[in-house]
Amino acid sequence: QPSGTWVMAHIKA
Amino acid sequence: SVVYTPGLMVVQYEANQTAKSYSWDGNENWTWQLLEDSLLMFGKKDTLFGTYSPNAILVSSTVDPVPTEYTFLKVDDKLELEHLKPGTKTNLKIDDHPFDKLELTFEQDTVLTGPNEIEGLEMYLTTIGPLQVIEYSFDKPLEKVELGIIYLFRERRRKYKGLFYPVVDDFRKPSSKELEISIK
Repeated sequence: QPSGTWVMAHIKA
Repeated sequence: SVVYTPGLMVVQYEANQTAKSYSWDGNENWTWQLLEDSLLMFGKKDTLFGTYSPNAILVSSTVDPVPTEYTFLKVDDKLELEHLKPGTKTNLKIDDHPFDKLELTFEQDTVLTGPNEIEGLEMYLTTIGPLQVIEYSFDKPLEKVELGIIYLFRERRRKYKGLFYPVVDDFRKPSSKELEISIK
C-alpha cells in the first residue's frame, strides 16, 4: 500500500 | 489524441490511511482506501480514483470536466522536502541536459541563473508549504520548447536533488530526469 512521498510527474489529457 | 503537460503536486502518505498534499491549490488532507490495486482518495474539494502499484499511482479526479489522468511516481525515502534558503549558491549536474554545470542562486521568491547559453531560459521559484519547485522553460531547435517543474529534495547536508519530467513534445510521454544540486 502507498507510503512515503510521491510527486506528480505529468498530466495526461 | 493524448496530450501531456507538467503537473505540480506532492503527496505524502501517512499511517492510518491518511495523506497530505501540496499543490497549486495549497495544502490538502486526504483519507484513502486501497482495494487490491484500486485506490480511492477523499479530500475536502476532490475525490481521486485509479490504480496503485509500488512504483506508480495513476488517478483521475471526479471534478475534472474532461477525462484527465495524473501520474505520481514514488520518491526515494532518503529524500526530504526542505527549502533551499535565500542566498544559497548552487551548481547543477546532469548528464545529457543543458542544465549541466548551470549555477543557480536561490533568493526569497526567485532563482537567479549564472552565465549560460540556454536560449530563452526562464525560471520561477515557487514555495508551497515544505515544497519548493522551479518551473522553467527554454527554447529547443525547430521552434520547440522544453517545459518542466523541478521538485527540490534534500539528500544530505550540502546536496539536494531535483526530480523533473520535462515535456518537449506534447504527444510524447515525459521521462524522469534527476539533477544533482551541490551547495557551494
